[in-house]
Amino acid sequence: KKGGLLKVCDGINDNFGEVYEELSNGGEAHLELENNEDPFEGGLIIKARPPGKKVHLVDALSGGEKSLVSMAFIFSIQMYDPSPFYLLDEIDQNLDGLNAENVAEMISRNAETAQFIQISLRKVTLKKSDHIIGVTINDKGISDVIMKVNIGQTKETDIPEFSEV
Amino acid sequence: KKGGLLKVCDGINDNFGEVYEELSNGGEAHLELENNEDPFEGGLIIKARPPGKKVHLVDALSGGEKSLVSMAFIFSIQMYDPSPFYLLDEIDQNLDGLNAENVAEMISRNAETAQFIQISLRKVTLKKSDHIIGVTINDKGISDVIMKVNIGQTKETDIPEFSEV
Amino acid sequence: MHLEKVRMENFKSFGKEMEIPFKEGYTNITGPNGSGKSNIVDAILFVLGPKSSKEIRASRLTDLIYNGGKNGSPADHCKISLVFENEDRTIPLDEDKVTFTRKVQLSDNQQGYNSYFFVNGRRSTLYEFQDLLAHGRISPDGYNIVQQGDISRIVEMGPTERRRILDEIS
Amino acid sequence: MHLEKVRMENFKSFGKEMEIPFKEGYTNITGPNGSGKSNIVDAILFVLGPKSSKEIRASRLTDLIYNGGKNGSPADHCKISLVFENEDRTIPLDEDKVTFTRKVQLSDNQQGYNSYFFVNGRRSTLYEFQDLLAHGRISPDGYNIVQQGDISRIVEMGPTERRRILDEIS
Ligand SMILES: Nc1ncnc2c1ncn2[C@@H]1O[C@H](COP(=O)(O)OP(=O)(O)OP(=O)(O)O)[C@@H](O)[C@H]1O
Ligand SMILES: Nc1ncnc2c1ncn2[C@@H]1O[C@H](COP(=O)(O)OP(=O)(O)OP(=O)(O)O)[C@@H](O)[C@H]1O
Ligand SMILES: [Mg+2]
Ligand SMILES: [Mg+2]
Repeated sequence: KKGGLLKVCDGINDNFGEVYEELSNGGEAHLELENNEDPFEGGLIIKARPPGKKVHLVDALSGGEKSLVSMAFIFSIQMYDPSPFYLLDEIDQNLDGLNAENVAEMISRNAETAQFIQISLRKVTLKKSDHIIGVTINDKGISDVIMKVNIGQTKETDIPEFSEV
Repeated sequence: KKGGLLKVCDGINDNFGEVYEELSNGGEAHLELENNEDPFEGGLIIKARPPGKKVHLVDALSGGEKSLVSMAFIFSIQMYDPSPFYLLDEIDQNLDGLNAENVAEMISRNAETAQFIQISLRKVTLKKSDHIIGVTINDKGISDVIMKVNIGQTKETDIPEFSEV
Repeated sequence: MHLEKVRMENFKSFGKEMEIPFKEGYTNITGPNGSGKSNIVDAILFVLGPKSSKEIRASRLTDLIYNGGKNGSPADHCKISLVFENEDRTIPLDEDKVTFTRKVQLSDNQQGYNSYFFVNGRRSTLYEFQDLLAHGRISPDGYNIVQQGDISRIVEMGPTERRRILDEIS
Repeated sequence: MHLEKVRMENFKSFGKEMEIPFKEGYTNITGPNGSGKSNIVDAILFVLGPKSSKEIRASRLTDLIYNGGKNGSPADHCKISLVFENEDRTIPLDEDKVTFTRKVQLSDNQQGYNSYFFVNGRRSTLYEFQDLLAHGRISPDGYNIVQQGDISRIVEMGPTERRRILDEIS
């Protein structure tokens, strides 16, 4: 049992550093078990250092920096132990334009091996997707959907007008 | 003391309904004291009904709808008992393009009688402001600011390039 | 294996029968605030059976049934079906498609409703759902479903809760 | 009355002396993630004296001192001044401008630092700060300062906590 956890932690840790370095353009991050002798006695700590900064416990990071660390953790688990589909609801809320684009770029690559369904209001994100589903609601409070498949690289004009201006 | 609270609640309640109606394009909202006889024994409940929907306790609303109700509450207190300055950090994160624009429009009007300082990554919001402060950080982890005053109605090209794409 | 369709009937703001097709690859869902985007996530979690109804923003299961909106009449049941393509037999059933259906019907019994589970049309239970889906590494508490506002949760949760994510994988 | 300037020295990522002018009307602060925008809010709260240091994302006051970044050397103090224009005498001091300054200096005493308060250059206390600012309806716990991620808090807090906002006003 202990062996299993140590193996999983090492496996994910390798990916985690790589993914975070790519998402943050050069930062470093790694996982540490609080108690290596008896991992079930302690927890799992995340250390991350955005480019140009000192290593921090993740609590001191900004809103957007925390989201990037969380994303890197999710993606590194996916690389180690893939799930058939992912459902991500407005994960790009905190991100500036550049980081939102980086995350969407990485999801678009990961979507070659798993199904990714994401909810977003950001144009930078919608531009990267293969398909777009528009949700609307009428004046009686009933939702409806419009579907656009295989949009490829979306042209600006294609994105439904209710998205982010 | 009880009289004071009832007077404040009534005063704010009048504004609250009006402000929410404007921000949500036709919704209704009001405040209710849990215990009118002895208000200090109970709390304050918010009821809001977005246009086209049934009245809800605010817990069932969506992320963006909750933000609008919170904003309406803050603005209605401001109308009743103004403070000289307001500091709002990324309050438009949950909002779609239209709602973000409505909120920025209302802030821009309220800013005629009080100082509003807002942090935002959204272009729709930056376009409505009188002044923009750009914050950057160098590769040694030191922050710096660039200031643009009296931008009036910003042209698209004026907005610092690091904002939302 | 991938999620092929979500069929909704009187679930939250989806006050009619409708079907949302999903393709493989990268799909984005967008739309105005309050239009029903997160309700689609709640519909999927409703079938996968989360541990608590808090996770689908409802204090009672009957809050999930379409309430009629401003002027309409409330429905008496809600029903969601998730259709998975299963050609690779990840789900241990000898079928190309596997449909998980969950229905909540208002009733005048003590709890006020009845809850039904179906797999490809035949009666089932929540346990069978979770057992079949576990083979596909699909669990309602998995890190692969991130609800709105939750993205920083992985960073903000305590070290022990975070280690538990790894326990589940090993 | 309005906030005219914020002077920062070695506060969090602001690892040098600098001054940010604020005008009346509507000002927006923008910039990349992690660039220091919320640190400006923390600097203002640091002077207004929040009830707990958790609100400025630091476990100890000394965490607020510039830590040197990747290669630099950490500072030994941090200092913030808020300059308010006071022509309408909202703050009960007979001065056109009122400057509130707070400084934390590393020290080898038991708590590890000293904390100093100044009003227009003369020594003061946190109580005098809060008393003077209360006349201007500026309080660190007021609803007029909304920290990042807090916007839905008003809706998500319990009814009693929400009523307390009105108690403060009456
Ligand atoms: N049982 C129900 N019947 C009818 N409508 C409901 C029911 N339960 C919830 N709703 C409605 O669903 C709406 C919320 O939808 P949802 O959370 O999916 O919005 P969203 O598109 O995710 O918006 P946002 O972009 O703000 O997150 C609420 O306005 C609420 O009124
Ligand atoms: N004492 C310190 N010395 C140096 N840097 C610090 C110190 N305390 C915090 N920081 C840095 O400040 C950064 C956070 O800045 P801040 O929260 O203001 O970002 P932000 O511009 O608000 O970003 P976002 O858009 O993501 O919210 C962190 O990356 C952290 O490394
Ligand atoms: Mg939502
Ligand atoms: Mg911030």
